[in-house]
Amino acid sequence: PLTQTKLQNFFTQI
Amino acid sequence: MFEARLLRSSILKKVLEAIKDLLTQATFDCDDNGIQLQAMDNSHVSLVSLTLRADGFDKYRCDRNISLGMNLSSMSKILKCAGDKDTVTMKAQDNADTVTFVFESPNQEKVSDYEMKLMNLDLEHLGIPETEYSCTIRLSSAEFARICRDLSQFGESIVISCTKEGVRFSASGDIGSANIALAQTASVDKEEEAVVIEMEEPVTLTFACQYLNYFTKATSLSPQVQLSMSADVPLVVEYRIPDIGHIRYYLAPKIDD
Repeated sequence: PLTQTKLQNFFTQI
Repeated sequence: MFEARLLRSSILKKVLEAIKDLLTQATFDCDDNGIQLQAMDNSHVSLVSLTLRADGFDKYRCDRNISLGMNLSSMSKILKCAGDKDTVTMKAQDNADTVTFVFESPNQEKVSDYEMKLMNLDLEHLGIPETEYSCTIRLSSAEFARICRDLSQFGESIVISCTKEGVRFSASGDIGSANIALAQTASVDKEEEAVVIEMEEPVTLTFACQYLNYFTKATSLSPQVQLSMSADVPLVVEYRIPDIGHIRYYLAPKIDD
C-alpha cells in the first residue's frame, strides 16, 4: 500500500 | 490603484480552468512585477504556483502591493461572461473590498463590468526551496494529458520512471496493468512534439492519478509541459504560458506504508 505524503514534509512554512 | 489589462480574456479563462478543480479560493498577490498566486489544495498534497508577469499585460499598473482574495468559483462565473476575443481588465482600489472585471468586445461596441466581493483569506505561504532535479522531461502537453487519462483507467497511481533511455509511465489495478514508454526524440519537425530528457540519475516515483489529471487542465495554456523529479521530493509539473509567465504544480510522491 502507498500513502500520499503531505507537502508540509518538503516545504518550509514561511 | 491596481489595474491589469489583457488583450484576450482567453488567457485568464484558461488559467482559471487550470486551477479551479484544485482550489476553491486563492489570493492573487499583485505588485510591480506582476501577479503571483500560491496555494495548496485542501488535502495539502499539491501546491499551485502561478506567475503572470507585468510585462505580459497590455497595460499594468500597481501603485501599492495588494492581495486580492478571490472565490474561484465566483471568478469563474464572471469570466464565463467574457467572449474569448474580449479584452479583460481587472481593477481594484487600494484597500478595496471588491475587484472589478471589465470586458470590452473587439470593436468596443459592448462593454460590461462585473464587480466581485473580495475575501479575507488566511494564507499559509510555503517556501519552495531551490532544487536541482535528477531528471527533467519535456514533452507535448497533449501527450501528457492523454497518458494520464489513459492510465487512470487502471489504477489510482501512476509510476513515472525516468532513465537515460526514456521515460515510462505505468499503472496497475484490478483490470490489469498498463505501461507507456516514451523514448527521447532524435529529431522532430515540430519542436513542441519532442520528448527531451535531461538526466543526472534515474528516478522512479509514484503519484496520485487524480492530481495529475487536475494538472492537465492547464494543457491549453502551453503546447509543452516539463516534469522535474528527484527522489523523495515533490514532482514539479510546469506549463509555460507564452509571453506572460507560468503555472507550476507541485505534487508530493506516494510512499510505501
